Amino acid sequence: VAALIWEQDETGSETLRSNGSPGWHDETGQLHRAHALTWQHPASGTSGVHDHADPYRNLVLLKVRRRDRSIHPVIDTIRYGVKRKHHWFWIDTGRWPYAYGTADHRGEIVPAEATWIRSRVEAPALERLPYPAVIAEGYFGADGVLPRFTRDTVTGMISDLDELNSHPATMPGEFPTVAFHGDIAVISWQQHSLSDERVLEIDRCYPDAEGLYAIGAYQWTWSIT
Amino acid sequence: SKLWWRLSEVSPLAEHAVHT
Repeated sequence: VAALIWEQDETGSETLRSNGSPGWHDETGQLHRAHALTWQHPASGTSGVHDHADPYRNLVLLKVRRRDRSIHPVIDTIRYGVKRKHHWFWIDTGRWPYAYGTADHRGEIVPAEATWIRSRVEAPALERLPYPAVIAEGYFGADGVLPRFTRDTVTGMISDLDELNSHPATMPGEFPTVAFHGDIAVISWQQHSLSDERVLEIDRCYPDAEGLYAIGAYQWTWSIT
Repeated sequence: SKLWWRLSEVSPLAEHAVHT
């Protein structure tokens, strides 16, 4: 039956791959895998993938309709998420059968028990300009730290990016654009070809309970300045 | 706890699995 195969690869990364035949391969001839993006906590040796796939339950069946008819088959959930221009697919491993869904933004950045410390961070995606932030102490993701910013700081990023994007030496699409839609920070990239110019939304960032924004989490490589 | 993937990576895989 049509399914995504959920497994842990040799690096410990939690992956999904197609069970279609012929297989889905990347440009290097390897089986194409979608890697889960999650946190690492080296001090305790834990990571967001500790609930890894059970070898007896490791198929995400795409067409199975649950007894509860309010739950859509996974493939319908995925297609509906694409149609709604969502950016994320999630599986809740906390109970069986697993819950799943799509979202336009990512809710969980690190576990609730993380402590947050003041820092200054920079990312290549933002020309390594420094920004004040709080970072989750000891947690890492996307090869960097996981920061949260005030709305004022995000507003500063937006004007910095506007300036970078309007600079004559900047290539179209070299830097992202960020814009507030109400309380939501919308992150996009310009895509240019000879015949076409369009803006592709890649993520949305909602303010959390403290009004802070984990902008670029798991998308941009943030490091401490 | 939730595991998160980019939808843009998962949706082509899912369509591939369904259509082959």
